[in-house]
Amino acid sequence: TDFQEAFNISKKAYFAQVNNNPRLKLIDTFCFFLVLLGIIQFAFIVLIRDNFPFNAFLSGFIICVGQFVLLMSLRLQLGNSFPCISKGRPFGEFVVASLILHFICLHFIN
Amino acid sequence: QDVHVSFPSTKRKTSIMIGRVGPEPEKDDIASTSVKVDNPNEVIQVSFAIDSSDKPFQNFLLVGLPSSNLEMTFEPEIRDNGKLSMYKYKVDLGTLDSALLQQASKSSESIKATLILASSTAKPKDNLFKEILQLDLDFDIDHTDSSFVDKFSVKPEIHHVFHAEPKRVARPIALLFVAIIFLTVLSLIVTWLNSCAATFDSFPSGTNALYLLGFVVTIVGFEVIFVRYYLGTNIFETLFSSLYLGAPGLLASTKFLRSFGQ
Amino acid sequence: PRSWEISNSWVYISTICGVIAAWVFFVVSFATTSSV
Repeated sequence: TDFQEAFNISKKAYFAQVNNNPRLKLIDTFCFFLVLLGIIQFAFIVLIRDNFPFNAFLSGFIICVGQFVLLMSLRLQLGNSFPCISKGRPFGEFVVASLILHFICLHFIN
Repeated sequence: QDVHVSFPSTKRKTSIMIGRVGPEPEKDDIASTSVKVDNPNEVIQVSFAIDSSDKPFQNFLLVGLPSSNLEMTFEPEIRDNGKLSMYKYKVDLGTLDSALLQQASKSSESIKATLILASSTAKPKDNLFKEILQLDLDFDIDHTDSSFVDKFSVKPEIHHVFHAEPKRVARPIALLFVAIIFLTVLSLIVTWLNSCAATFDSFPSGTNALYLLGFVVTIVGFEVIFVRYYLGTNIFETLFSSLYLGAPGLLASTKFLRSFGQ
Repeated sequence: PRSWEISNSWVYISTICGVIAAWVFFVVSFATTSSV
């Protein structure tokens, strides 16, 4: 019962926080769909029982995982920012890192 | 000069003097010196002297059966002694290849020693390529080595199994999953719009709007460059395109991000 | 063969394209949506 209660309170707090901040909602929704895409790719492999071509599978999977990680690091910095770091910097870093990730995945798939 | 053959492993055997050997063909077609060898571990030493000012680049002694293309190469020990250089070749019969020994025994041919002394800068008629010695083997050669296959006999058939081409999935299944992924991405965008996550209510105005446009054009431009690279563009062209886009793009993006942070 | 000629890799190519398209939309939305 205690666990159930704690879980419900956490869930309410989370949704309250996310509903008040559209940017958090953007990030969390994107993360959820990235997980879905990863599951779809994995289901494809399980269905055909083959991961050929392996580098293409890795590319597809890594872009989901990598983007998820970058979104999480952006989300962590959306809260109280550090006094010496401007607020635009986390977003800038996210964009640059995402571009690098996309290039690596497109390069690796071939 | 003073070409002679000695047998350092057998004390009783005296050395054989061959004398001067030159590149000119032999008169009366005299056969090379023949040596009978009854010890399978005999060491035969061929020594001679050459004028130090005329040392050749190539200095090999070929030992084997030239008619069967079975020859081994021996390099000399060279010692400079004033105006002359002393060359010494040591041929250890125990180290001769079993293929060579077995072929010599089978065909009853003598093993020939051919001397090559040559330089690419010398005139062809000055280069030496002459048979100087024949070795008649007078001992039993072990033919029981089953790992040795006759050089000119039929070889065992080579079987190579190539890897099968990996199987490709049927097009309808692949297209089905592509459709699922497309619908997933579409539903993501619809969710963003419906849940008011993407409200576009903080659109900048004035010059900040231009910087935002520049920022968006930069990131879309980079994605286009990457896709063109994927489709086959040269990496160098990709790098140059990135540079041309990156320079102004960086300027606009940093200005936008500064206003974004504020 | 290139990746797009292999039917197996269409799934992964479409994932990458989908993620990139969604990311561009995300960046534009993030930049033009307030945090309140």
